Amino acid sequence: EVLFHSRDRSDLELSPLHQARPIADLQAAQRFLSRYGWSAVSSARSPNLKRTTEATAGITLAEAIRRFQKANALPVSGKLDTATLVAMNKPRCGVPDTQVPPQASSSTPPAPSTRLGLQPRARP
Amino acid sequence: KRFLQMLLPRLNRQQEDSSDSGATRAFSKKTLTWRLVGEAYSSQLSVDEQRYIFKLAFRMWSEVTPLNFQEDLIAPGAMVDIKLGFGRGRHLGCTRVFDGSGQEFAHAWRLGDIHFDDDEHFTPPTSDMGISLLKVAVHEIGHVLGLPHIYRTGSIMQPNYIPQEPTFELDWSDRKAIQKLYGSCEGSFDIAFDWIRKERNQYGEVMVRFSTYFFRNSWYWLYENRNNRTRYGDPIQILTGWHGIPTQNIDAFVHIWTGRRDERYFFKGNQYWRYDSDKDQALLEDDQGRSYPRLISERFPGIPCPLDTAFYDRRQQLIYFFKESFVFAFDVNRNQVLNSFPKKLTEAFPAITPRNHPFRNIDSAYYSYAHNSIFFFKGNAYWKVVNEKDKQQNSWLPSNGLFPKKNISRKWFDVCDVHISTLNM
Repeated sequence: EVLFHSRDRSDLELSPLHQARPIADLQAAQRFLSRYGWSAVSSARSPNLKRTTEATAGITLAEAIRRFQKANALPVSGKLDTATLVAMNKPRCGVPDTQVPPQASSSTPPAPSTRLGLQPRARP
Repeated sequence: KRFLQMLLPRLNRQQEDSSDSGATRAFSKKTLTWRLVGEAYSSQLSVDEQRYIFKLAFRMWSEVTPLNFQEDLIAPGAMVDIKLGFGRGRHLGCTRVFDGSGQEFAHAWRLGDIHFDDDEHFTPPTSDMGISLLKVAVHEIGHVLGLPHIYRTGSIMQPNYIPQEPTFELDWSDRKAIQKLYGSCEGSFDIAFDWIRKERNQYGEVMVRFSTYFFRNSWYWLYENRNNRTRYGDPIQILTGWHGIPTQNIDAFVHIWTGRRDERYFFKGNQYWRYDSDKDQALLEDDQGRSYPRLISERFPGIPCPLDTAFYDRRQQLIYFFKESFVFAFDVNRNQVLNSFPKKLTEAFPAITPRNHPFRNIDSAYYSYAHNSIFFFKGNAYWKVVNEKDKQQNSWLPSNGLFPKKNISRKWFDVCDVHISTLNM
C-alpha cells in the first residue's frame, strides 16, 4: 500500500522510480512502434486490445517510422528525428493505433440561417 | 474468472465490423452497466470523485447515443459490462504492464476492462493541471464501445493526450462515428416549442430572442439550432429548469403573442397553468384572484381534454388544439371555437402526398422560428406544414398542406436520453 504523509500532498510527487523511461534511441523507438501497432502488417486490427499476440513485424523500421510520422503530421523522413521522438514521448492511450481511418470527416450540416437565437455555451 | 470471460463472450457482446474505419460495435443491448472495481481505486482522488467522474464520462456518451449507462455495485463482476480500475506497473492481472508516470496513461480491453496508470497525475475536470481523468475515461470508453484511434484535431479518440481545451465535448464527427455503430437517438416528444424572450440591446432597442425546447417524460433539452445539437449537459429534469408546472408528461404549450398580449400556457389533463417569463415561474393566480392551475373548459370553452397538443398561429390569432383525429381552431379575441370547427385533421391539414399523413394523435405541433414553419411530430417522424414561402414557390400546394413525413433525428440531431440515475448531475 502506498502511504502519503504530508498534509500539503507534496509527497504525492511521484518518485523517479515510477517515471516512464523516455524513448530516446532506436531500440526504444522500435519497441514503441511495435507496441502500438506501427510495425505490424496492416491487417484488420481491433479498436481496443485483444488478448492474442500482434502480427510480428513484417515491415522495415523506416517504413514503420514513416507511417507514424504521417499519422502524426510530422515530416515523413523515415528517420528517428527529434520531432518524432517528442511525439513518441507524449502521454498517450495504451491501445494500439489501428490503420489510420480515412481523413474525410462527416461534415456538419448547414444550420438554419435565422439570425434570431439565444445560444448559451457552457454545460450548466 | 478472466479465463472464462475470454472463452464465453457475454451474450450481449457483438462483433459487428463496420467498413474501413476499424470501428466495431461491441454491445447489442441499450443499457450497459459499469463499476469502478473495489480493489483498484486510485490513490490520488477520493472514491466519490472517481465514481462521479466516470459517471459523467459515461453520461457524455449517453448524451449522443441511444445507449444508457448505469453504475452497478451489486451484480457479480462477470455480469458487469464495463469495469474500470487503477493500477501501477503490473496490475489487475493485466498482460500489458504500465510504464510509470509519462507516456502510456491507460488502456481498454475488448471485453470491457479499462485500466488507468495510477502513476499518472490524474486530476478532476475542475483542475487544469495533470491529466484530466474525465477526458481519459471518455477516450477509453470510446474504445470499449468500439471506436479506434482517430487522427483528427478535435476528436476525443486521438491517441495522444491533448491538454485541456476550452470546451471538452464530443464534437460532430465523433458523434457520427459512434452513431455509425449504435444508430442515432429517436423517440417521441411530449411537447416542442420555441420560448420567446424580449431583451434590450446596448442601444435600448428591443431584441426578440428564441430558444428551442424539447420535453419528454420528466426531462427536457434546450436545442441549439445553429450548432445542430442540444445544449451540452442536457437533458435535465423539468423540475430543475421550470417552476410550478407539471414535472412530467405535459400535453401542450401555447404562447399567445400579439401586440398587446403575451400569455404562455402549459396544458396537462383537464388543467392549464400560465407561466410568467420574467419571474420564470408559473403564476399562482389569475387577474381575478383565482388560483392556478385552472380548468381548461373554463378558459377555453368547447376545447376537449386531455389534449394531444396545440399551437398558436400568430397571423390568424388562432390557437389550434388537437385531440385524436380532430382539430379545433380557437379565436383568442372572441374566446370561442370557430364555427367551422372542429375539423378532421386530414381536412384542416391535407396530405400533399396521398395517405402520407399522421391522421390522428400527433405528439406535438411545433412552430419553429429557426425554420419559419410548423411541424407535426408523431413518434420518430415529422410532417412540415406548407408555409407562405412554400406557397409562393409552388402555388398549387394546398394551404396548410403536409409535406411527406421525414425523420425527426435527421433534422434535430442527437436529442438523446440518459439513464434516469444520471439525470441530475
